[in-house]
Amino acid sequence: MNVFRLTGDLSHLAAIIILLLKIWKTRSCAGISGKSQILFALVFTTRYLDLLTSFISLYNTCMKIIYVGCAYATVYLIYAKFRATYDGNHDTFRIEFLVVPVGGLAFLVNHDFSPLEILWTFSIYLESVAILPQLFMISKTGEAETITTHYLFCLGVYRALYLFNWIWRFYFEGFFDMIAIVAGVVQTILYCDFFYLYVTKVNAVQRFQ
Amino acid sequence: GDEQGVKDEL
Repeated sequence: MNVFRLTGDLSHLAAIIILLLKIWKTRSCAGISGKSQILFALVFTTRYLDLLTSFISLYNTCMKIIYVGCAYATVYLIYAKFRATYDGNHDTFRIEFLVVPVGGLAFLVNHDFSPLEILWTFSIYLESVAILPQLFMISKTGEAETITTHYLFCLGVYRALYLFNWIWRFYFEGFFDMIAIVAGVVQTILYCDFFYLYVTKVNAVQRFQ
Repeated sequence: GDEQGVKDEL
């Protein structure tokens, strides 16, 4: 555990909580892509199956349970509790175009051809593109509420910090995981355009377009 | 840091 990894995890946690609280407090999920949230729930489910097979640390177990629990709670709020406010007409990204190729890639490029490892690889690849329905939705409507942009910013910062974590681990532990690093770079790049808009616009005007 | 060992990252 290094400072980049810890702040990355906390940034990820902040993003998840910000989104959940926003929906809860406003009683609305307008502007939020339910499809991205389904993909994140799928990401956490397939990645954290090792909760059932191995214990790593109390921190690890707690964070995994919180991430999975919050992901399903968010999906529940969007598709059940506040379904009437869900902006389905603008959430039109075809997620099968992500899930199917990513599934194929996980079968072809992995560290070990075993069910758990393939599912872990699938989750890494899928996470790197899971935000696309949300970004697509924003580009379609041309706007996002400020709090939604804070959510996206924290989510992007999390993966960027993980990149620094991997650089740190490479130098000080000789550790590197090519699958995680390549997917992490892709994931971070997808947020770059958004980062630029966030810094130049969100803090200037309270409306993101 | 083996490739398919214990995954401590989230």
